Amino acid sequence: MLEAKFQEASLFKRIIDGFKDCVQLVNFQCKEDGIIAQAVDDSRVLLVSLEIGVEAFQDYRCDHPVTLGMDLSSLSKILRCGNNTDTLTLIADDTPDAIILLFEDTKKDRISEYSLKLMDIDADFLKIEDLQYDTTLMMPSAEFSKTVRDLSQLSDSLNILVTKETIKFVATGDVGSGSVILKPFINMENPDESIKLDMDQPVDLTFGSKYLQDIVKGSALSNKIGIRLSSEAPALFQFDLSSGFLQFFLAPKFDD
Amino acid sequence: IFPQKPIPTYFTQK
Repeated sequence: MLEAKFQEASLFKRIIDGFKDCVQLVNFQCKEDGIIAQAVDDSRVLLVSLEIGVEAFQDYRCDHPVTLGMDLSSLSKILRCGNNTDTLTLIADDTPDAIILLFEDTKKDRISEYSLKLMDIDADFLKIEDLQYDTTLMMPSAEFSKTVRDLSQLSDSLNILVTKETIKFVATGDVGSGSVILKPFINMENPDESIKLDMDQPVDLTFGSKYLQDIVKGSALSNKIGIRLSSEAPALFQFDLSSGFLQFFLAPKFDD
Repeated sequence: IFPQKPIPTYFTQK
């Protein structure tokens, strides 16, 4: 039996909105220590990995591990039915063919109950070891989103160069080019506005803009984004939850 | 610039 209660329905809505545009059919594995989900996009260039820890819930109970195969476009339709401030409880029995979503408005004593049919989704579960990264960057997610949105207008490829003290985003296209140069800095009053750079090796990588535009949709989850880059491994873009994270692994373009 | 390598090639199958 699974009973997972979010204090605010808006959290689960923001989580699903964070990756529903790049993957559609997703297996959510519910275990006693929380919920994990993993999916690869159709072009097999982007891997999404979600982890929601028990502490992210108001109440959480999962007697037996259960996998819930869901179509995110249907799930997000149901999530729009609840008010952001409602509590949301996910309920499923041990061999479920549907999941119940229960929205409760404690003030107006209103209860809405929806049921979503589950699907049999056959998807590999990739083992994600801790990869070796050359560079780790932590910056405001709003700033990264704006940079991606602005530069993506100019090219379908976005180049990220990181050297000792500089992070440079460059887009070069038919109509023109653009570059944004950031320097690490610590904002004492508002630490979340800081830009932290930990560089072991310089990197010069190119990514598909359309994937970055999907990745920045996770910004509603956290005002910071962690970016880990390596010349050998996929880039990791991570939004932390109060307990857990939404991770995007993106394969870089490469030239021989 | 060539297109990306498939992401699963970076991760072992579980």
